[in-house]
Amino acid sequence: LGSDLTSLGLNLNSPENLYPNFGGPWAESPCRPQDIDYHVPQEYLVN
Amino acid sequence: PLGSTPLSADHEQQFKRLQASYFRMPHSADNERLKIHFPRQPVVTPQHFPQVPPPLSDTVDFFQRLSTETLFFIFYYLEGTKAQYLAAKALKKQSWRFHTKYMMWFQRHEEPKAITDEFEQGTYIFFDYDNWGQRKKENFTFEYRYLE
Amino acid sequence: FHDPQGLQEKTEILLREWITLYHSNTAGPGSATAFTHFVKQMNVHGILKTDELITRFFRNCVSYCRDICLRSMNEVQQNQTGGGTPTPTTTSSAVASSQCRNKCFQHVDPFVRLVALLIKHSGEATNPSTKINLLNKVLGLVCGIMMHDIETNNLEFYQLPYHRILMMLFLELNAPEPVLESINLAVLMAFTQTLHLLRPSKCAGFSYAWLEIVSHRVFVGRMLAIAPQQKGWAMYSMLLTDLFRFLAPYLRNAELAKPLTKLYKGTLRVLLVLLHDFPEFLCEYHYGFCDAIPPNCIQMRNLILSAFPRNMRLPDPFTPNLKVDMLPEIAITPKIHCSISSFITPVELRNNLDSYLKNRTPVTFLTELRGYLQNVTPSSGIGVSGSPGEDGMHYNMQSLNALVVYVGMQAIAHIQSKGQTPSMSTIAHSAHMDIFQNLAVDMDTEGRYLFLNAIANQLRYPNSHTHYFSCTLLYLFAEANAEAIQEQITRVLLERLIVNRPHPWGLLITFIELIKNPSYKFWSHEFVKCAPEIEKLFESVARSCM
Repeated sequence: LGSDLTSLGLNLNSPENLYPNFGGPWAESPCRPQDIDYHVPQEYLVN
Repeated sequence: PLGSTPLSADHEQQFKRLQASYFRMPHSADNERLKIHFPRQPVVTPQHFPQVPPPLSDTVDFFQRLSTETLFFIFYYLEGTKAQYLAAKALKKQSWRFHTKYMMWFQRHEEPKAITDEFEQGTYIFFDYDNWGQRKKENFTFEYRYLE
Repeated sequence: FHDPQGLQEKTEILLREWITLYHSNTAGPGSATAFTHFVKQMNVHGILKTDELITRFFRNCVSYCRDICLRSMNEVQQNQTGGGTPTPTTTSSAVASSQCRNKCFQHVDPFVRLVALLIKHSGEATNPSTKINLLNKVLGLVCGIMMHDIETNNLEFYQLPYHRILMMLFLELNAPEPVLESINLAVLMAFTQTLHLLRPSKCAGFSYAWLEIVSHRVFVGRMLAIAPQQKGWAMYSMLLTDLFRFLAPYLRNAELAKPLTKLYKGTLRVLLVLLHDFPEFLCEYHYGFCDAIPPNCIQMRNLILSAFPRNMRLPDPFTPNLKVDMLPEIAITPKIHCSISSFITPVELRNNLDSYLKNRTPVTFLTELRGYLQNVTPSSGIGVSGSPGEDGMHYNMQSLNALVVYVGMQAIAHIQSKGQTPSMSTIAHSAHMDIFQNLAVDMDTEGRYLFLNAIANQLRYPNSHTHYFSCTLLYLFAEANAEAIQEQITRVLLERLIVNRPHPWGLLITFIELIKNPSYKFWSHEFVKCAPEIEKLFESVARSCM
């Protein structure tokens, strides 16, 4: 009977697109903000 | 009514190779730039820890409710990520400004008064940039300094 | 091979020097300062002198990165298990594994950065071909070395270094930098070609890494959202079809060992993201996907068939007296991005088919039709190559799927050319329907199952195909000359309905019409009561209709 696709860790009712935070095919939850590279203004790169 | 189909020798071999790689699954961190401090889920945390980020945790509203210190921590430790970007936006909403030359955040006082051509009166987060740069632990200071 | 004397050592020395420069505080933003210095070094050593030398240099670098990764991973395994067989990771070993991954990345990432910088700085800004040639060279090397590695090491093959090189290079070359804009699409094409060469059917040991790359948020974003005029869609559909083709023989037998369950579930996650974010992509490429997915893989196929354009509001299938033929979208022809007729083989069949549709000759066409569709050669299409004629292998599914859709499209065009719309009366008594009725009657159970599936695969969101094929299925039920045909139509619909969601809209409205409309006398059939749970199921569906 297949599986319950709502239990794969994806928020299928999200009004936003899922792919920008998609954690990957084996991830049980989306990427966290600290996992996602962002092209922040150059001066923010303190390190 | 199709019944099963015999797997060819090639399918059998490919399956064995798939199975071997099953024991060397990629880590989520394999897809991300190296992050010294917070690689992406490198270890399994105990089940009683929250396993999933709280809902809407990637929004400015969520970040805005975090304490100023937390936002500074996120800004300086998670640089180059969406978290840093959200922390910066939340800090601005908490009326902080970023001093691009000295990478310091500061809050203007009521009647901003220029003190030098680079600094004005306000509350600055003194960020021990040198020690930070070497990631030193000892005498690492992080404090509010009032510049009158 | 046959590197010039000393090149390997020189490469290692240079690469180590670059890695040190990359990690130093004076590397500058994006390693720009380090790069300026290092290019001079490469020139001093003559690496950039000839195309061949730089190729050899890169090949040695890729091998060096691979060796570093293997060494550090083997160290971990030695520490962990004293040399025994690897076990799925636990917390402590995961920490060890992530530490040595970091060590591996600290060697691989600088190499990738160097490649990306060389690509960005090669040739004039106005002439992107130099850049792309260099990229294709490196990607070609990674493929060649990886395939050689797989053939040499078989089950000991380790995907990590190649995964890291490809992923980081993709991220580097998709950074929002003006110099990259002129090659954005060419980069996507280069990576698509590389991933197609490294597809799971060829490199099964790389499948998990492959799917990680193909479903990575940046890769999906570039391919399906950012590439202009949806130019990445065809490329991405090819990669997805590669994955379905690899899974097909295993899914076909529904014997899913853990490694396959993992890959299958990962595929479902990716498809759910596509269904949610890019439903139009699934709508437009559904045909090719259904050709590759085995007919018994119901839920995954339903997931694809359930996609509908985001700007479309689907009426509730259970709406009483729903007038499907009054829906505005019902007459619109859905986009299908492949030439259906080219899949109808052999060519003789296609010629006779066209001739029959035009003027109902050759009169023997209908009696020969089944023979054309039977497998006399190993089956193409779903990648299952058993000997022809074996159980489940009697028919060329790909040709049958194409014939059904092709005939349906001709029929729709014919009906619309008369200013009509598909209905039980307008689809009847035509060459098209003769063919379908002949297939329903003349085929054996296996063949008819594939035939009915080809029809059911078109029951999707409101469009002219859904409408026509829904009428066709109901017409075949009503006109069937044997209850077995009616039972099989019911089975094909039912097996798609009883699986977990999602269910295609067209499937629901067809089934509801079948059980609601008394002219089909559905409830009078014995098979409706063939088992208590089946009878209960029908009644529960009937109740939700009423």
